[in-house]
Amino acid sequence: DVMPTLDMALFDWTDYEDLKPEM
Amino acid sequence: PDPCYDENGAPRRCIPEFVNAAFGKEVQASSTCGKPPTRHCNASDPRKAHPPSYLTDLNTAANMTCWRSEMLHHSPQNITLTLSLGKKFEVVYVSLQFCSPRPESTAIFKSMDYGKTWVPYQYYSSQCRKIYGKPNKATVTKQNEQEALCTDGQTDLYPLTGGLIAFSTLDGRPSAQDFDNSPVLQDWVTATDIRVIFSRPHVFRDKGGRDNDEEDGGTSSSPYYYAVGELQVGGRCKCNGHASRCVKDKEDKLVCDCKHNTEGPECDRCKPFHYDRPWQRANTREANECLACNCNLHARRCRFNMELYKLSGRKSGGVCLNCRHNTAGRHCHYCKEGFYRDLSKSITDRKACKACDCHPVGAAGKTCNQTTGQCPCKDGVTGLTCNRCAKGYQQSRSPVAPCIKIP
Repeated sequence: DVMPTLDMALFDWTDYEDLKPEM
Repeated sequence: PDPCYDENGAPRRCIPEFVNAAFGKEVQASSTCGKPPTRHCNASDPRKAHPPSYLTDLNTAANMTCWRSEMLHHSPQNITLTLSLGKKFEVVYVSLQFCSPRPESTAIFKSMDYGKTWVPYQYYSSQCRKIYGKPNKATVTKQNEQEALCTDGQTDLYPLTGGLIAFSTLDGRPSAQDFDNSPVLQDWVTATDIRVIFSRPHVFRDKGGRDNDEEDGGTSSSPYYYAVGELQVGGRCKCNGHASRCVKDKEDKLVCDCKHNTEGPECDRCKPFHYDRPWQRANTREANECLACNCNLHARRCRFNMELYKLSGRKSGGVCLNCRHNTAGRHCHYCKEGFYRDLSKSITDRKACKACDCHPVGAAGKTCNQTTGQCPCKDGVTGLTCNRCAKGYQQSRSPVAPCIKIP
């Protein structure tokens, strides 16, 4: 059973704005 | 068939044919008769003209055309003939056939830089020491193979016409038998120009009947002239064993028709991208052709590195420059950082290297394993590009720990 790919929309970047990749 | 390759297509030494390099070429003479006209010489009358072009034209036994100097009234008075060969030749002999009596003292020079500098080739004189400061008939040893010698041979007054001066560049030089392995003699026979200087005529008796050659320090008031029917320079167009002929280029200059991946007027360097080993002259055993760098079709330029060449046991020293298609290394033989090798494709394929494509959140870096393509995954993340949570993990909201253990 293959796991779903990571959903970028679920991540909360509030504390990690500097790490946020360009999408 | 191309003489530079054998029947199997393997390169082999090739050399242009032996020619009279002087034939048809222009000769500059410091003195030519007929201007103003005299009884025997008139530059404006073809039947009585003796221009320098007669030195290198076609002569037949029946019709020897001769260059002639002006009538000279003082001796010594140097008369110079300068022949430009137009490119480097490997000269085997220089010969002069006279229409006048042979000079008593003659010097032959050569230039290797198109007339900028001159080096003596050979002296002829009945008084070598006095005229040229050289001993008569010195022996050549391996230590002085590039030295001009002086001889009293070929200086006889007789025959009064048709006499010869012939200088063989290799005659009597010890390394001549092993010419292929003698850079000294290879250099010695190389010339772009030949110059002949007639320094002194034979003794002439003046009106008083006095032999005035010695008593007045070698000066003579008896008029004389020099006349030469043929100046020959026997040799081969110099191509270092990498061409079988010389041809005229777009600028009408004589150049070697280079093979073996060489180029230059004398095939004296390797063609671009053929720097895997140093340029070398070809010899009878080895063609020493220039070899292309091995860049797996990913680079157009390379350079030679002597250190690497020595380390490889003198086999390969080429280093590829600007590897393309995401390749790297001296032969563009592996993938650059951020790419991995697609083993289903040949290394020469334009798509041999694939981007790692590591997940911006799931991967701990952007560089994958260059062989497998596996990106470094954060804890709990899996997949080639680290784009999924591992079994027993679920996606979190934190981009720092994207997968957390399911409680």
